[in-house]
Amino acid sequence: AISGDALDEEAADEIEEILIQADVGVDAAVEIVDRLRERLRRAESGAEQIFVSLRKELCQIAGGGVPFDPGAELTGKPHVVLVVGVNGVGKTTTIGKLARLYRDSGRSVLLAACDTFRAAAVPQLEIWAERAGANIVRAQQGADPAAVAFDAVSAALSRDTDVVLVDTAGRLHTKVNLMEELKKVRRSLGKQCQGAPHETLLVLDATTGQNALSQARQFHLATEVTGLVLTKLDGTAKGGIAFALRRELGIPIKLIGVGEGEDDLQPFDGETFVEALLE
Amino acid sequence: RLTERLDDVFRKLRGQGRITERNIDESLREIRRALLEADVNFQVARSFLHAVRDKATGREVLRSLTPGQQMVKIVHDELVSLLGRQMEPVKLADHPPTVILLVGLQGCGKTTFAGKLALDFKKRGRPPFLVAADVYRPAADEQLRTLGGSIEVPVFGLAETGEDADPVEICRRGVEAARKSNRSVVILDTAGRLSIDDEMMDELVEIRALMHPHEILFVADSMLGQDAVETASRFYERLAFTGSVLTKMDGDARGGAALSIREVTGQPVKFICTGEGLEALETFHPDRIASRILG
Ligand SMILES: Nc1nc2c(ncn2[C@@H]2O[C@H](COP(=O)(O)OP(=O)(O)OP(=O)(O)O)[C@@H](O)[C@H]2O)c(=O)[nH]1
Ligand SMILES: Nc1nc2c(ncn2[C@@H]2O[C@H](COP(=O)(O)OP(=O)(O)OP(=O)(O)O)[C@@H](O)[C@H]2O)c(=O)[nH]1
Ligand SMILES: [Mg+2]
Ligand SMILES: [Mg+2]
Repeated sequence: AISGDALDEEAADEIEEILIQADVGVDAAVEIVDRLRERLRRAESGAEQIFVSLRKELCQIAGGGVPFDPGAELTGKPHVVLVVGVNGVGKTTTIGKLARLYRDSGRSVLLAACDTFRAAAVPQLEIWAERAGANIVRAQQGADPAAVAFDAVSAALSRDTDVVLVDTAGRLHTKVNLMEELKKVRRSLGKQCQGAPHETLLVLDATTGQNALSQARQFHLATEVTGLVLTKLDGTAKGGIAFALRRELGIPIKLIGVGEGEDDLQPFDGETFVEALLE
Repeated sequence: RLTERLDDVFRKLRGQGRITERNIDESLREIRRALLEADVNFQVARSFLHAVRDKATGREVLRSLTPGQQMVKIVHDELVSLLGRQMEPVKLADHPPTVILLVGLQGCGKTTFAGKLALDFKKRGRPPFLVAADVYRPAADEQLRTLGGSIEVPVFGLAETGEDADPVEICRRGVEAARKSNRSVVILDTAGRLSIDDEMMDELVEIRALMHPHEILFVADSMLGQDAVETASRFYERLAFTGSVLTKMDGDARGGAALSIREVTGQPVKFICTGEGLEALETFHPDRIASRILG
C-alpha cells in the first residue's frame, strides 16, 4: 500500500504500475520512481507523503512552460501557426477551437486549408471557419499544399490578418514522401512571411501509447515543433506519454483538447493534468 | 530486438540444457518490457506472462535453438494462440442484407474503413450499401458520400431522410432502403464517441436493438495505448461487439492493443487497415501481428 514516506519495493512497484497504466512508459516510469526515491531521501520534513512527492515530481516534469494565452503579444504579422500530426488526432478540430480562442481575444483569423488530399477535408474546415468567424483560403482537391500555404499567407498579408492557422493532412511519420511534403509546406510559409511558421503545433491523441514518442521525434526532425497539443483528454485515457515527450524532447504541452465543441480547448496546466492522471 | 535481449539474458546463465526457474524470471522481465513498450495493457501482460511461465518451466531447450530463441518461440506461439486463428471475417446473413455496424472512438478510421469494407464486398460480388449515420462531425456525410462515389457504392443519409433525422432513424431507413434495392450488405458508419459518453453509447445500444446487426465491429487505432482495455471493455459491455478492426497498421505502432482488446472481450481481430486508400484492407493474420507486437 502507498502511504507514509519510505519507498519500499511494494510501493515502488505500485507506483510504477500506476504510471505505466497511464501510458507514461516503462523507461520514464522507472526514472520517475528513482527520482521519487531520491526526493524522499532528501525530504527535509522526512515525513512527506509518497503521493505528495510523486505529484511534485510529475509537476516538475510536466510543467515549466509558459501558459498559452491567445491574447498575448504575437510574434509575427501575420502570426503563422502550422498544425501537424498523424491521421485522425484532431488537427482540424483543434484549429477550429484555436480560431475561436483568437477571435474571442479580438484577433482576425485566416485558415489555410492545406489538406488537399482527404475526402471532405476542406468542407470540414470551412464549417469551422464559419463557426469562428474566420476567413479561409482553399484550392481544388489535389492542389499542391505548399501553394495553398503560400496563397494563404499572401492573403493574410494583403488583408492585414493577425493570425493564420495552417491545417495540414494527417500523415504517418514513417512516410518519407509525406514528411518531405510537410517540409515543403513549412518552407513555403517562410518564403511569403519571414519567420513563419512562428509556431508549429504537433497534435497528439491522448489515447496514443508509446508510438507518440516515434511520432514526436519524426515530426520534430521534419518541422521543429514548438508546442504539443494533447487531444481527447475528456475520455478515459490519461495521456501519460506527455512525460516521456517532455523528458526526451523538451517540447512543452501548450494546449489540451477536452471535447468536440468550439470551446473545448484549454491552455495546458501541469497541476490539473497530474491531478487527473493520479486519480 | 527481443531475441537479442533474451540471448543476452541466457548468455549470463550459460550451459543450461533446460530452461530453469531462475533464467525464466530474468527472461520474463525482458519480455514484459517488450510487451509494455508495444502497448500491451499492464494487466494483460501480467496474466500473459503467467501463462508463458507455465509453458516455459521445465521445457527442454531444443538443440537447434539458443535459449533466447526458444523463449521467444514460446512467447510467440502463446501470442498467436491468444490472438486467435485466422478466420472467415464476416459471416453473411441467411436473408440479405447483412447489417454491419461500425463503432469506436473519435478519429480511429471508421468512415474510411466503411469505404474499404464496401469495396471489398463489391469485389466479391456482394453489392454493398453505405449509411452515413454520423450527424455530428462537420462534413461527415460528405466524407462518406465522396468515398462511396469513388467506388460507385450508394450512400444513404440526411439527404434522403431529411435534415431532422437522428442517427437511429437514418440507420432504420437506410437498412430498409438497402433491402428494397436488393443490396447484399449494408454498412452503418457512426460518429466517433467516448466509451464514457452515456448518451452517445445509448444511441448505439438503440441502433443495435432496432437493426439487429449481424456484425458489430469495434474499430481501433493501432497506436492505442493502455486505454485499450478500458475503452474496449466498456464498448463490449454495452454492445457485445463481434470483432475488432485495427487501423493505421502502415505506421510503426506495435499494436499491442490488439492483444488487450482480444483478451478483455474475447472477440477476434477481423480486419487490418494498412493505408488511407480504400484498397488498403487485409484480413487478420495472428502470426504477423504476434511478430509485430514482439518487435
Ligand atoms: N472527444 C474529443 N474528440 C475530439 C477532440 N479533438 C478532436 N476530436 C474528434 O476527433 C475526430 C477527428 O478530428 P479531426 O479534427 O478530423 O482530426 P484530424 O487530425 O484533422 O484528422 P485528419 O485530417 O483526417 O488527419 C473528430 O471526430 C473530432 O470531433 C477532443 O479533444 N475530444
Ligand atoms: N495511414 C492510414 N490512415 C488511415 C487509415 N485508416 C484511416 N486513416 C486516416 O485516418 C483519418 C481518420 O479517418 P476517419 O475515417 O475520418 O476516422 P473516423 O473514425 O471515421 O473519425 P470520426 O468519425 O471523427 O470518429 C483520416 O485521415 C484517414 O484517411 C489507415 O489504415 N492508414
Ligand atoms: Mg484534418
Ligand atoms: Mg467518421
